[in-house]
Amino acid sequence: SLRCSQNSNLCCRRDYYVDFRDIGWNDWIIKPEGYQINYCVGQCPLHVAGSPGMASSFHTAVFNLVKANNIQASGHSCCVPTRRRPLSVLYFDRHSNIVKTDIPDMIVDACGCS
Amino acid sequence: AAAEPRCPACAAAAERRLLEEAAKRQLLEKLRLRERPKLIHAVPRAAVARALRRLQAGGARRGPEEEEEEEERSYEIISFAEPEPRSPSGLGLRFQFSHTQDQDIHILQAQLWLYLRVPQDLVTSLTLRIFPAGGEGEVAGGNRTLLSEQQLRARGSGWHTLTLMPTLQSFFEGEGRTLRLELEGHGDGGDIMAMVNASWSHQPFLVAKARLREPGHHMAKR
Repeated sequence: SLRCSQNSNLCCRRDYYVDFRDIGWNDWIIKPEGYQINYCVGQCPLHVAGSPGMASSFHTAVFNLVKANNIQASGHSCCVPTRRRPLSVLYFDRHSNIVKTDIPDMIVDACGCS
Repeated sequence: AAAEPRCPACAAAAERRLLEEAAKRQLLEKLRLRERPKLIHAVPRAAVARALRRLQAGGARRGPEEEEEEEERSYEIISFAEPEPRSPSGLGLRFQFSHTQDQDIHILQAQLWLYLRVPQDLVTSLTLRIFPAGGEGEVAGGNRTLLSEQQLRARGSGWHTLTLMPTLQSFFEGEGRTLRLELEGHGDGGDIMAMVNASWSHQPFLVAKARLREPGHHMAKR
């Protein structure tokens, strides 16, 4: 999967980190110190549909379907998350209890064209 | 962002505001909170550090049942005791839990951590009683439901762990949100109050491991 550089326009993962101190949430969230709110951005020309970030066999199958059915004009592909990972959070609830929970699929790790 | 004036710095600031709001929304939604909690009283840092270290040391091993039901969200909750005015026969420690009506909470494990400061050469025995407490004033007298009663023997100062599992499960299914514990000393145990909250870095706390099921969960599974 690609990580966005300054001028990449193909589907890639743009990293962005929100520090809880910047938004004043470090008083009730004990850990972590911030949240990696990565997101997917970029174009998905049809010939890269089903890649990167997915099995190349899947991309080949999609590519052949696109060619065989000549859907070059109407079909389109979107830049979407293809792999995510959980986020463990330790925080105070409104009764000042400490709560620990693992939130599944919270951080985008890889992007690809649907 | 398109409406914002065309300058690189403005675009970056707009992106930052946008992503900070998105981060807040995502976290609140995933933690099932309507808004960020407003902390009524701050818990002493020492008490927080001590409780987390305790939790780490006595970390619960994951049973096969938990591994098998991985997709249901599990929570570990540490609730610090709020001392109440002394009741006739001991010390009340109030804990507060809250969950919305449509959440089905299943308690997997629950333990009470109690630090007793007992002179080295003394052996004392205590009776621990647990009651649900409804509104603020429903403490003294009145017919209260005894959830659990346990005997405890202490030789010298130290932490004591008491398993509360069956008690908490029934408590959580009821309406009550506050759990009240009372301690009663036997023999020349001296002043219970002095024993339990000798210093606030040894604040008693409750550790509960719970699993949350949303309504219609089984339908989604099917």
